[in-house]
Amino acid sequence: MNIFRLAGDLSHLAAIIILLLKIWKTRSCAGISGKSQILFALVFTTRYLDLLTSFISLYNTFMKVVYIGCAYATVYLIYMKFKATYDGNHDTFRVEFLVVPVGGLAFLVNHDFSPLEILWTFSIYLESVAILPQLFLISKTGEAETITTHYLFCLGVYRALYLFNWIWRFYFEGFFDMIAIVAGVVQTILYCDFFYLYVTKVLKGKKLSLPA
Amino acid sequence: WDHINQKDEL
Repeated sequence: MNIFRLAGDLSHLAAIIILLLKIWKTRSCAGISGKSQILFALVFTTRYLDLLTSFISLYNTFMKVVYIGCAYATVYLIYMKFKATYDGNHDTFRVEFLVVPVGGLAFLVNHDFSPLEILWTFSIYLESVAILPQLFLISKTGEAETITTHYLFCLGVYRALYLFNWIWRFYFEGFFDMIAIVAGVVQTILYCDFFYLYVTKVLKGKKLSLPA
Repeated sequence: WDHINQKDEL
């Protein structure tokens, strides 16, 4: 464990908690893409199946359980409890255009052709594009609540910090996972446009609104 | 490059 990975995990945890609290406190999931949240629940489910097969550390197990629990709780709040506030008209990204190619790629490019490994690879690839429905929704509505931008910022920063974690681990431990690194770079690049808007607008106290 | 694919990351 290094400072970048710990900071990344805490940023990821913060994002998940911020989103859950935003929906719970405001009793509304306006501006939130339910499709992205379903993709994240799928990412955690396919990646953390090793909860059943191997124990790495209390920290590892605890975080995985929290991530999975919060992901499904968020999906439940969006599609069941606060369904009336779900913005289905704008949350129209065709997720099958993400899941199918990612599923195919996981079969073609992986470290080992075993079920657990292919599911892990699928989850790594899926996570790198899972935020697209959310970014698409914001581009369609042309704006985002400030709390939602903080959620997105923490979520984007987490994988950027993981990139530094992988540099650190390659340098000090010789650890190196090309699949995770390439997917992590793609994932972070997808946030760059948002990062620019976040820094130039939200941090200056303005509302995040896109040129319609 | 020494490639190790241990799954100790979240």
